[in-house]
Amino acid sequence: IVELKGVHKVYKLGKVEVPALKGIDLTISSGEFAVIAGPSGSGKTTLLNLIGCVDVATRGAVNVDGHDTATLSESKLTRLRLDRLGFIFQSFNLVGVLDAFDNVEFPLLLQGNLTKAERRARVEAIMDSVGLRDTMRHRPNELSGGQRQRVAIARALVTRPRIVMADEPTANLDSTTGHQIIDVMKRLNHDEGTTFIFSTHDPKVMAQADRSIELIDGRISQTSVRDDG
Amino acid sequence: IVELKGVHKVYKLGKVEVPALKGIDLTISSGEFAVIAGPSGSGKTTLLNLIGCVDVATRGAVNVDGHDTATLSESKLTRLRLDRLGFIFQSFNLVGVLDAFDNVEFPLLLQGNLTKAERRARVEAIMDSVGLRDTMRHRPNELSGGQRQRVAIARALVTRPRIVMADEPTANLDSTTGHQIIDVMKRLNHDEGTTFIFSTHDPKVMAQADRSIELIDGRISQTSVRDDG
Ligand SMILES: Nc1ncnc2c1ncn2[C@@H]1O[C@H](COP(=O)(O)OP(=O)(O)OP(=O)(O)O)[C@@H](O)[C@H]1O
Ligand SMILES: Nc1ncnc2c1ncn2[C@@H]1O[C@H](COP(=O)(O)OP(=O)(O)OP(=O)(O)O)[C@@H](O)[C@H]1O
Ligand SMILES: [Mg+2]
Ligand SMILES: [Mg+2]
Repeated sequence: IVELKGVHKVYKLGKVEVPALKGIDLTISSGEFAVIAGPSGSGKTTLLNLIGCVDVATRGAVNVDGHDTATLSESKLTRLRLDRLGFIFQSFNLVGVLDAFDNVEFPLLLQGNLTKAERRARVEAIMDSVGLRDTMRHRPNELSGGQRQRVAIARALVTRPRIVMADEPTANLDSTTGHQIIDVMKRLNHDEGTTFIFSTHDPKVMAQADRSIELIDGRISQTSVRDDG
Repeated sequence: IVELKGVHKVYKLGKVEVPALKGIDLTISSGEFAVIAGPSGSGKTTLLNLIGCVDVATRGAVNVDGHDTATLSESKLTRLRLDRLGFIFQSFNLVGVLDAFDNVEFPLLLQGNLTKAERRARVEAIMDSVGLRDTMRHRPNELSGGQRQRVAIARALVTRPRIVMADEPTANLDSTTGHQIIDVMKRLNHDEGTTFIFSTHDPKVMAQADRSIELIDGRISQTSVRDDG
């Protein structure tokens, strides 16, 4: 469902070039629970941004859900991101002037497929599953770090995407809450076949992966598939 | 060096009151490596903000480094925060328009005690110790999450504060980098007697604590001191 061939990403910093990805070949199958692990600065966020169509590669092909993303028009890309993909950002990217409920509802409003009552039911259900029942009317600056992270998680999952990019989704969560979130994701993966692609440092997430990709200094150093017999 | 007596913190959310701390009594000795642990939303950041003089209690006394912080004038509080305290924020709070080097140098400029060459030497040394030698001229949006976290760490330590409030300082770091940062802090604690007060979910940090305080739903449920014999 995701295929990268010869992918390079070079950032420009004034005159200096910063190569963040140095030739990535990667295939992820539909329904996988895949983890990208690696040191800080190794390129995990950069890789997730390309797969999630939030950024474009400098070189190479990025195929997502059957599309060569380089050939899609801006409106087709927007449609793909909204309808098929979910993105949990490492720095959350919440809308500061909206409360938690409205932040989570936002993509449903953009999609325009549900009635107000249907949206409300869905938002309340997903927020309840990540433990945010009591803080739905807080704005982001009135929430704890882990609560903001969970608003970002709820927002990514509320549209029932086919592929979820999760960039360190448990970084700000204690062990119990982290397990709760991983269980929600595992259940979606199991029941709906949702593909999950994580960037993480959290051993609890790595333990659940059926596929692990190690990134070091912009290159894949090894990938392993879990063989549970 | 830090003493809280009967401390309450109530946030106002429109007409609703959100009690975040519900009667905290706490003493931390000079030179301690103390950890505040607890679930997401339990009040850790709120507690650190009071100790770090970034917020004020609704009720109760907060004594820091010999001062009753409620009695200090705004300028005395500013002086205390700048000269004696260091704060690593959970959401970093970097200055977006300044590069990493300038972000770390900033408190030294405010203090005005060092020459330009002395500032430069100190900034480079601290940034090197947290692994940021190659990214000193990147601005925050040109850094990875873990790199931004380390800029926040370097900035808090560059003034050689007496007390460091560290709010989840390893959340975005892989295991190796996390250990590196904890070693830097342990060394400062051992060589300089710097007091460290962490909020963390990271078992690696908890393992180093000589004092652990458990916060649940705004109250201290237990505190334990490590007895290494
Ligand atoms: N400005 C605010 N207005 C209203 N409620 C707030 C505000 N700031 C924090 N809260 C609430 O106070 C409680 C404690 O927040 P705090 O940030 O101290 O938690 P925390 O222990 O640091 O959590 P985490 O581990 O997720 O960072 C939370 O339930 C949060 O929703
Ligand atoms: N806009 C940019 N301009 C220049 N360099 C950048 C930019 N964004 C990221 N980088 C650099 O690219 C490299 C990879 O960044 P990336 O955010 O993908 O790392 P990461 O693996 O997600 O790290 P972390 O675990 O710390 O989140 C880093 O060295 C970073 O400094
Ligand atoms: Mg990252
Ligand atoms: Mg917090």
